[in-house]
Amino acid sequence: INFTIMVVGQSGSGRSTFINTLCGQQVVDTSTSVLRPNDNSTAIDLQLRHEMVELEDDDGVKIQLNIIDTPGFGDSLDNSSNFDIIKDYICHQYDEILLEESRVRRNPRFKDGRIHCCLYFIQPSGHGLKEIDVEFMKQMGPLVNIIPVICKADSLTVEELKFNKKLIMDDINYYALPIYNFPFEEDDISDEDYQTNTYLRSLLPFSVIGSNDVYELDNKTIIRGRKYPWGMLDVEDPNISDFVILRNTLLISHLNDLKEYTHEILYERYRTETLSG
Amino acid sequence: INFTIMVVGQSGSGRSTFINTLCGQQVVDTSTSVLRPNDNSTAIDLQLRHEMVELEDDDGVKIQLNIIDTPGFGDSLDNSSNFDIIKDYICHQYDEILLEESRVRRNPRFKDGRIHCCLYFIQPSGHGLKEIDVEFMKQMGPLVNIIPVICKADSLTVEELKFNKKLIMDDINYYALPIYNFPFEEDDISDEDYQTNTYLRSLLPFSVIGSNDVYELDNKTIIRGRKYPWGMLDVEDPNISDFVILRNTLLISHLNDLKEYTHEILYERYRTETLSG
Ligand SMILES: Nc1nc2c(ncn2[C@@H]2O[C@H](COP(=O)(O)OP(=O)(O)O)[C@@H](O)[C@H]2O)c(=O)[nH]1
Ligand SMILES: Nc1nc2c(ncn2[C@@H]2O[C@H](COP(=O)(O)OP(=O)(O)O)[C@@H](O)[C@H]2O)c(=O)[nH]1
Repeated sequence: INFTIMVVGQSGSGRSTFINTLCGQQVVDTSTSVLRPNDNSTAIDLQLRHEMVELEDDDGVKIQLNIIDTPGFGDSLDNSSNFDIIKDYICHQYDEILLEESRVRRNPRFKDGRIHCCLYFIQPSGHGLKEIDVEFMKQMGPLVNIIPVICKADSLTVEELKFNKKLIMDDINYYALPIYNFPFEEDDISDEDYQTNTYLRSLLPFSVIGSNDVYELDNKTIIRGRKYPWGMLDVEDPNISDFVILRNTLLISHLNDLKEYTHEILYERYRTETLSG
Repeated sequence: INFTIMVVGQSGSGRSTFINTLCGQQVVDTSTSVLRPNDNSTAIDLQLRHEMVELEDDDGVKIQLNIIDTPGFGDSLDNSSNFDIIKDYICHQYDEILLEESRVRRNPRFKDGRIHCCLYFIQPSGHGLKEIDVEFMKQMGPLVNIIPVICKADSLTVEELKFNKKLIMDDINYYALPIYNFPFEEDDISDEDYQTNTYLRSLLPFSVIGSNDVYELDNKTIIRGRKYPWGMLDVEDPNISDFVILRNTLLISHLNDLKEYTHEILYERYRTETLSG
């Protein structure tokens, strides 16, 4: 199974750590320093970094997970050109499909590079969305499934997390931002799936905590965690973040939904708009 | 005693909470939502918010603390105009002094509005300084005493805090950023002050944790703290942040140093440059 996700967020959002935590292995080297500002050309403000990981679930099903990281996003003094690089990449994948569909002789080794899900990392400011968040979701939402994520959720108390989720969703609704909110056909869904999708919608934006460190607890269990002087946390503890739910949603329960929605709705819309000129 | 500090940082850095923590009282309402992006005019990207607090130290010495907060800083898609508003304000205070000094009849009720210290809140990204950090310190450093601060230090493990401090100081040195690094006259300083200043220099950037919440511990002591599911922390615990040291430095040990440096060095340089045309 081929699945492609893009992870977008400012440096220090914890994107690389999240990728490693999601895959349960070192995929990205989090210590590789981002380019120093003004080091070379100030025109290079965003780079797309590709990683590929083969994951296997409990039933032996293999997933080839393609991850696109975005170091440099939102890190410049003027970030207005960030989006073009991402938009061009997304549209380029759609163009490749368009070309391939119109060929008489199909290329048997054609690789579908479309992004099935874009995780957008929001820094919990306590004040809702910033301009860059609103603009990104407004411009990219029509092209790719965006799932908003609150990063570094361990910097929030229980009340702050609730408050930040509410403020962010209020803004998402206020600006009518086209995020992926687990849509379904009202008349064509099982009760169970209806429950699941409604529940997932209620959790948005998902809160995540990531870590590259593994610890052995007193009872000999191994956890991926963060160790503070005032306490230790397990990133997979469902009581303190939605990480486990998000991982399950992306790689198991909604992998196909996300791929279908990309192909049947988002790509279809792009195809129609492009062909009608 | 009159003392003026400016607090600069993106929304969500914890500026308001820090101000309340510093003063030990509710000075700023942290729940007042910042303007929604694009709500009114996108030209208003930074507001200067003035607060005044009267503090009294253990010896009964009264300090009139003037605090200038900067909601909106670094929150826009394009932040290149942020600095002008701050630069204009700082220079305007110097201009006022210049005018007052040149008057034949002095105004007995003249109020000195110069900023004695600017706390610059850096988000710990794990990758050193961002372009906005470098540019701010480069442009404002010659006009005002800048003390760099790592905000929300409770989102960092002990190793991460050390690592972030190192990366940030490496960048400050690499770009030769003119921060206030506790300067002193080599041949005109007591051993004790030499020790103190060298020690404070070694702590830069200061790490801070702030909180609006107060808790009563089992042993009946009251602390200003942050309560997480995995543990409770006391923001005044010197082992986990430099907050207490920073407060002491600003309001007691280095209050006069900062005022003198502002008047004798920074204002003097501005005066010379302005009068020579
Ligand atoms: N508090 C906290 N820190 C995190 C988390 N994830 C990553 N970090 C730390 O944040 C810093 C930057 O992480 P990194 O993954 O490199 O972020 P990126 O620049 O977005 O790729 C590192 O010091 C990480 O250890 C998290 O969930 N919570
Ligand atoms: N983890 C952590 N959160 C903080 C800290 N200080 C403030 N906050 C939280 O960050 C959010 C924004 O704080 P605020 O003071 O309004 O930030 P401002 O926008 O810079 O003025 C609020 O939810 C605060 O409770 C801190 O030291 N650590």
